[in-house]
Amino acid sequence: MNIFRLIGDMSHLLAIILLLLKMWKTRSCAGISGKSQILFALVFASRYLDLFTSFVSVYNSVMKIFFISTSLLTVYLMYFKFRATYDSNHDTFRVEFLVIPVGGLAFLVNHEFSPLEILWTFSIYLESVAILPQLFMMSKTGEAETITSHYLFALGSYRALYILNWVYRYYFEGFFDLIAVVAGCVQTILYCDFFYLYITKVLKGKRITLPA
Amino acid sequence: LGYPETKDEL
Repeated sequence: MNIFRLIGDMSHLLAIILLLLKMWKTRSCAGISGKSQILFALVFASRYLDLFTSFVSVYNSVMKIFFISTSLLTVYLMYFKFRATYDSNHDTFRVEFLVIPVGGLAFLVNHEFSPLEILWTFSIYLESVAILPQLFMMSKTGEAETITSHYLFALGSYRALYILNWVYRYYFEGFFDLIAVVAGCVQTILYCDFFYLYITKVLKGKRITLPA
Repeated sequence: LGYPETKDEL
């Protein structure tokens, strides 16, 4: 555990809590892509199956259980409790165009051809593109609420901080996981346009609005 | 260099 990894994990945690608080306080999931949230639930469910096969640390297990349960809670709130506020007309990204190619790639490019390892690889690849339905939705509506922007900034920062963690681990521990690093870089790059808008607008007190 | 059998990252 190094400082980049710890802040990254805390940023990830903060993002999830921000999203849940926003929905709970406003009794609404307007502006949030349910498709991205389903993909995140799928990411955690397929990655953390090792909860049943290997123990790393209490921290590791608690975080995994937290991520799985909160992602399921988010999906439940969006599709059941606050379904009336879900903006499905703007959430039209075709997720099969992500899940099917990513599934195929996980079969072809992995560290080891075993069920758990393929599922782990699938989750790493899927996480890297899971935000696309959310970004697509924002480009369709042309705006994002400030709290949604904070959520996305925390969520994007997490993988960017993991890149610093991988640089650190490469130099000081000789650790290098090519699959995680490449996917993590792709994931971070997808957020760059949003990061630019966040810094130039949200941090100056303005909402994110895109030209029609 | 290699990947760990037990994955400690989240």
